[in-house]
Amino acid sequence: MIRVTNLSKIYQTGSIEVRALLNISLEVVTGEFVAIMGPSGSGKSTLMNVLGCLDRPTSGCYQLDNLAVSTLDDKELATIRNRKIGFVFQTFNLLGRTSAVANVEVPLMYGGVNRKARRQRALEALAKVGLSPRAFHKPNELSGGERQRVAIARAIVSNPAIILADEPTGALDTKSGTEVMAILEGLHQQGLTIIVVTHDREIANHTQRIYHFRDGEIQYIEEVKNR
Amino acid sequence: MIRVTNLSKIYQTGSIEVRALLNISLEVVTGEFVAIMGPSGSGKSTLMNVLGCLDRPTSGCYQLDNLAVSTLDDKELATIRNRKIGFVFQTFNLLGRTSAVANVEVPLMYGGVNRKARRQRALEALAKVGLSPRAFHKPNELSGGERQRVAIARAIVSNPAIILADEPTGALDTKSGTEVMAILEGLHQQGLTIIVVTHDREIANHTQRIYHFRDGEIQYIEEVKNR
Ligand SMILES: Nc1ncnc2c1ncn2[C@@H]1O[C@H](COP(=O)(O)OP(=O)(O)OP(=O)(O)O)[C@@H](O)[C@H]1O
Ligand SMILES: Nc1ncnc2c1ncn2[C@@H]1O[C@H](COP(=O)(O)OP(=O)(O)OP(=O)(O)O)[C@@H](O)[C@H]1O
Ligand SMILES: [Mg+2]
Ligand SMILES: [Mg+2]
Repeated sequence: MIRVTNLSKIYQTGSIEVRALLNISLEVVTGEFVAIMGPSGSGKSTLMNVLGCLDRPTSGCYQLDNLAVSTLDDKELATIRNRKIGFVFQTFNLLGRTSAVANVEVPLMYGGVNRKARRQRALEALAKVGLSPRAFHKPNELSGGERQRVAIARAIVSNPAIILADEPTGALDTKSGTEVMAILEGLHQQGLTIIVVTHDREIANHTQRIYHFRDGEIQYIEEVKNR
Repeated sequence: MIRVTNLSKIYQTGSIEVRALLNISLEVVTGEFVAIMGPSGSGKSTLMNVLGCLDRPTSGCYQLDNLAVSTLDDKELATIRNRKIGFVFQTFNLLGRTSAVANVEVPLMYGGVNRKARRQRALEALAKVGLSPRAFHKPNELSGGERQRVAIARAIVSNPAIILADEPTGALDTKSGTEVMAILEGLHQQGLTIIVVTHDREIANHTQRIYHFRDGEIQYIEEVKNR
């Protein structure tokens, strides 16, 4: 499970301080499906980067399954990240010079999966997001929504315990967005813990609880009814 | 005005042909505000790139203010692009190593605007999109929505005759998205021609006409009522 206590993140740009997160505390129990909403610049991606072990907080504590993440060195952090977490980045972050399928295979390389099996699993993940005809295109040969779906396929291919999705439907039309949510709900039913950042109320309505952010703080927590 | 006649764009990836646009014909009169909607991969960005003189069609004709764009060489194309068109890219396309304000200044360098005036106008454009406190941040020091707003500021700073906005609110919360549409509507009232690609019906409702795309073709054209 995920437990954050008094977490802060302050960026220093020259003499200017940006307080991206201010004393954040929250708890997500294993198997829950929650959402994070809030205005542009309110700290959502910053929190996701800390939860995804991609960034360290300035102060406060992050426990992942009772492991105090803040005490780990970079190598241990990378191991946790690659084994437990599937991350959909807000800006996709695909490798520009390799095909969609090669991009999706990347998380499987840490798990020591052999070459033939990696290719097969990556193709299956791409099929799930409707991208089989585009498997061998490079990112600059894909539409915006197609790149986003490659990023989603990459996040789910290794069957991680936790999925952190930072605005996974931002570049998608309604139909594709609904299909992506169906994939996430299917994974949730298999027992995965899922945290999704979204600007779309429709998307948030698929979850159990919504954290509303404002200016680096949690303004209020909403239990989702009528799901 | 913008007139496209029998426009096609076919991508060749090895032996595979992707028909991104198939015999597209449309006309946008000077001063109109129109939208393009359609599923992921239906050809919207491809059309925008042709309209923005960033890409050439495989066949067909594109006339911009009675100038046959297809007959121009790359240098002439670049001149038209820099003088007449402000472009908001779906993936922002900011220069990673320079600040937000320097990014916004770029279109003004083609117009021979002096250094002091460039800085002032760029800061005004950033103020319009609510980003004054972030003017000196680099793109990787900005949130997703902030980067999108820098891209919008850059598209409007040189007061171009035409604005092509490819999903300008995709990374924005509802409030920021509404503010961006207010900016575009203000420019429209000043006489600018605006074409916006969007997945959001709310956004499209602000325009006069919507082109619905599917599989590289215009499926139908909708006149927007009750604006
Ligand atoms: N350079 C390229 N080479 C091959 N195929 C390409 C290339 N660029 C785009 N495509 C394909 O052309 C089709 C149309 O792409 P386009 O970017 O116009 O879609 P779109 O309507 O903007 O989609 P989205 O809503 O996802 O942004 C897509 O299926 C894409 O895979
Ligand atoms: N490396 C950095 N240095 C300085 N400031 C930063 C840095 N990264 C982010 N920020 C600032 O921290 C604030 C929070 O950023 P964050 O990316 O978490 O916002 P967000 O809630 O994800 O916004 P959006 O909805 O626009 O994606 C923003 O105002 C941003 O300008
Ligand atoms: Mg963000
Ligand atoms: Mg597109």
